[in-house]
Amino acid sequence: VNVDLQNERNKCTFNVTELTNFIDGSAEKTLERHNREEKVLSQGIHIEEVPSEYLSHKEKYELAVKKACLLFKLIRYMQEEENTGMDNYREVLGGFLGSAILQDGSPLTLHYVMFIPTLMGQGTVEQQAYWIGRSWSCSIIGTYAQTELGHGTFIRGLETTATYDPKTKEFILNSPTLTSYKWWPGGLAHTANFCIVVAQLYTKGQCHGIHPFVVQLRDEETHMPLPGIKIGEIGAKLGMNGTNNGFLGFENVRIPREHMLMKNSKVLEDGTYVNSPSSKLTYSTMMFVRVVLVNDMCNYMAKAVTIATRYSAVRRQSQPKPNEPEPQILDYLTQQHKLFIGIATVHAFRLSASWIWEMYNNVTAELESGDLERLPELHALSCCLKAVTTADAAQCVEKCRLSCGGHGYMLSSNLPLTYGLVTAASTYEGENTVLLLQTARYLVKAWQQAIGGNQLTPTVSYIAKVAAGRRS
Amino acid sequence: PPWDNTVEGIIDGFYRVACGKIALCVNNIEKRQKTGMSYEDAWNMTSVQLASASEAHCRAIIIATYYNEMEKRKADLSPALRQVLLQLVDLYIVYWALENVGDLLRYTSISERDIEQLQHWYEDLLSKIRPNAVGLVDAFDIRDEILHSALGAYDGRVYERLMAEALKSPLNAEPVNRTFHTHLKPFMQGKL
Repeated sequence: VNVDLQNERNKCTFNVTELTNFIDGSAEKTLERHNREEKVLSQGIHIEEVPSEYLSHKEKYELAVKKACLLFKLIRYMQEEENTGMDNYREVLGGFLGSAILQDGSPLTLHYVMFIPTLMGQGTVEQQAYWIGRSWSCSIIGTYAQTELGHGTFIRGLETTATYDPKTKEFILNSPTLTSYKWWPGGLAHTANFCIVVAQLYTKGQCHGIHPFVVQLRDEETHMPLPGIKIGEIGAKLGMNGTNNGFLGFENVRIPREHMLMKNSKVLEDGTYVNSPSSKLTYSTMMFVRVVLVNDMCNYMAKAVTIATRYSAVRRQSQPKPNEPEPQILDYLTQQHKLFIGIATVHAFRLSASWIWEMYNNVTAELESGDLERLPELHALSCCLKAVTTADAAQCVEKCRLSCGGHGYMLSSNLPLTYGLVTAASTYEGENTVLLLQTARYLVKAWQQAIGGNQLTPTVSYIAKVAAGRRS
Repeated sequence: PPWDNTVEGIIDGFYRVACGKIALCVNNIEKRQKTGMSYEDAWNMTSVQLASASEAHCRAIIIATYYNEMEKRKADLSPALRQVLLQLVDLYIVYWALENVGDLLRYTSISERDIEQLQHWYEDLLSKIRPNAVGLVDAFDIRDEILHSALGAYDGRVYERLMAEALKSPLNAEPVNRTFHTHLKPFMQGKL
């Protein structure tokens, strides 16, 4: 071990293991995590013959598919062996393990993060029974297609149509324009064979807004695109080049009526539309992902500050006092200013993530019993938290990169790749300014409610104090 | 109310900033509507302020949550660890106060002297955290295989690892690249 780094460890005033246990939740959880990491890493999936940064775009995808399949096979086996709920999946999807093995993103992530959760959240009991078993066993691989080439966060503007034909009891999917092509979904291009497609529902000549449909994209044996399905990859990106983002168009693609996810709204056999209790329920998958994202940001930042802080203890620079050795760069206050806020932010976001995760679970439990009261509050909160945490995380990783000087610019520092992953999160699941404005809409309404003397939900209750002063 | 230069005071200040910004946005939208502008146009004209209000709301929530959640958990920690983690809470909150000094001046009664004290507090916190910096990141407990970085490995052998990674470049597999013969040499000899 480098002498300077060892000296730093010798002078630490607290028990490092105690803090690790605190971060993990308990000593048992740390041990579980260690065992999980050992099991996964001992398989050698992360070892590369040629560093992936020197591969072509196509080779990178092929390597990502190979690694993702091996990794998820292993995780599935561990899941069955330990019967531990979602912990292993969460660790692989957003945690340290996943990003260690699939350094530039995974083509299977959306299968677990969006396809399965949407089936769970928006399918009827019968639909869940039909689809979820096949999805868990990966007999089918799914993704989630909402965004279109011409429309992003404004989902009411989506153009893909699903028109019900009562004669055949089928929906007919169409992409009427170039701008209606689905654009972005991870795994869509060459990996998934099924997809949840969000489309404008038409029945009896009337449009009923956007609804989710399960659509088969590729033959289960040959993997060839099915008739009427136009599918491909969108091309190289700033980062996440292993995620296999795709485009998708439809030309009179017919799917059975049962493939519309009908937990909230329904289309009966004769084409009668039965309305959902709240149009906001369609947003639940996006909220789930935004909540998960906050936790992912902690992991990326923890990696970046670990790299930059250890490097700053080893690296020496300048000679401020004559006849004295060059100081460690960690001794410069400007370096501390760059790094320590990153360390604090990891803890701040981790605690905020666990707080909003608990809130998410409470609100979704309330939804099950038909109580929608706190849904707008959770939506507003998940929007702004996603925007602020991803922006702060990107800034933190970039600061860490800069704090390592020229060496931070090397891909072998892993800081550029980490920046690519973090800055991608600022873009997907809603562009940050748009998300902030969605929260603002809720805040303005809250203000108006407060002025009217109405009671506010907990996270905006502070507004009532000031509004009360204004009213008086 | 008078400014309270404590962590609790700063959290309260952040809530006041968020509230003040929301109020101002509502006022501006209403004012614009009174001039005959539609609600949608008034909203768009105010959207820079609205995004800023939303961010202020989120900052207030994050710092308050960080503080409250740590308060709930601190009794379970040893005195040595508690001290370091509370220093980090203070650092985070004071950092964001200094980053938002303009907003605090506008919406609260913070003074120039309070800001100067915050700056000293922040610098003092950096110095206090300095001896534990490596311990704090070691506690994230990220294995080398996962960190995947020549600069951040646990043993700190940065320069050896950088060189080992450099040698993996495919260009280093042969002493002379074929482009020397196809382009570089003819170019240097004026024969290209």
